[in-house]
Amino acid sequence: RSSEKIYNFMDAQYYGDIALGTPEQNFSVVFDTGSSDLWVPSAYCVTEACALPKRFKAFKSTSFLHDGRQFGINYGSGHLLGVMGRDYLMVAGMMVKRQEFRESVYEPGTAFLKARFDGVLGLGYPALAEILGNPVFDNMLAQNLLDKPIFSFYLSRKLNGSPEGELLLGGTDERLYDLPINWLPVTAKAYWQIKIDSVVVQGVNPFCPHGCQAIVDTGTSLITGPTDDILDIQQLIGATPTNFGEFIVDCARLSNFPQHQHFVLGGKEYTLTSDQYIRKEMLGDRKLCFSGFQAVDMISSEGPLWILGDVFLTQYYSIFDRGQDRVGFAIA
Amino acid sequence: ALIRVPLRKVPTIRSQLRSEGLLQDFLVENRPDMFSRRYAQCFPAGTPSLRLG
Repeated sequence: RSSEKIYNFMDAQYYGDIALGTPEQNFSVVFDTGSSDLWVPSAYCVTEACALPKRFKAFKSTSFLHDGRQFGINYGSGHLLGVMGRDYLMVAGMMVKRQEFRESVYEPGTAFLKARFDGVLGLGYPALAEILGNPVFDNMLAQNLLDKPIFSFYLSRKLNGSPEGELLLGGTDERLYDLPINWLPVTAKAYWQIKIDSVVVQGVNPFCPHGCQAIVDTGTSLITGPTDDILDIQQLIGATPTNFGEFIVDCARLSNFPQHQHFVLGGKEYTLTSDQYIRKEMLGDRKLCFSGFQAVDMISSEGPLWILGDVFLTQYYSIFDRGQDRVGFAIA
Repeated sequence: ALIRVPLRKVPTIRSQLRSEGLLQDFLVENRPDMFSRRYAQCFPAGTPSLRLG
């Protein structure tokens, strides 16, 4: 699971700022509903992967509390090691006291040198946390910092849009979505897991005919699902595999893509047009068009999991309600 | 009590690795299972293991 999680951050694209310690040390983090821990690189990290300008210097924080416990995450060919600590956390001017977090002291590989973010702030349920202690949002609730036990995401599809994205802690902003909100109960309190009624591609419904489980994940950019289903979808939209497990389509055909994909959630249809489920990327002066669907086999006790990532969440404002354990969607 | 955290959208690690021609190396390093499956398809059962690492 940890392996998949770290791998998935290679597709994360929305970051925000936090600060840790006294005086404050600033970090950019992915606000990730697909995990529940807060971690940043440590000043003690000596590997090449940690040659980042921003590393947490515990010795410079007067409010830092050393925890002493270690953590390790196996992934790929390497192993990420870290230690746990506790300090003040500032998020958009709000101070969370005694926040547990992880400092990574050994990171294999160099992938994170490419990242524009320094760490990850998980917004999942405590059951998903790999360290003891409250996740950030739980601490916010325990310290009565918010009016409502809710947070919500607005993610714009445009680069340099205004705003490019916004996380609201404690409520929603009705200017960013159209009513009504369709609420779906959380089916397992670890990820933000919900039930998909069905997935319809090209008017046919061979996927999840009897419903399946999905997690709503702001830490990944794509929509993922079981390999067999995703390969069928790629075939239906005419996407061709690359060597890297991605699927590419001919950009010139985009205007001829009549297909719509529908996710039926809580009896309501959520439509993605071809322009919305195809990701465009420039490689030099060439434009590449990738399918927004990716095969990732994640198994839960309730069966295979789909992931609704940014491809979906840029179209639909998402609301995460810890008070009533439900996820709401509205047209962004 | 309503806290707004502005989010920035930037290219993914995948995009950056691709533009620098480093994507395959990254995937071999981080998803050896994916490449093992590909090799398994290329070499039928009975051939010596080509597991990475």
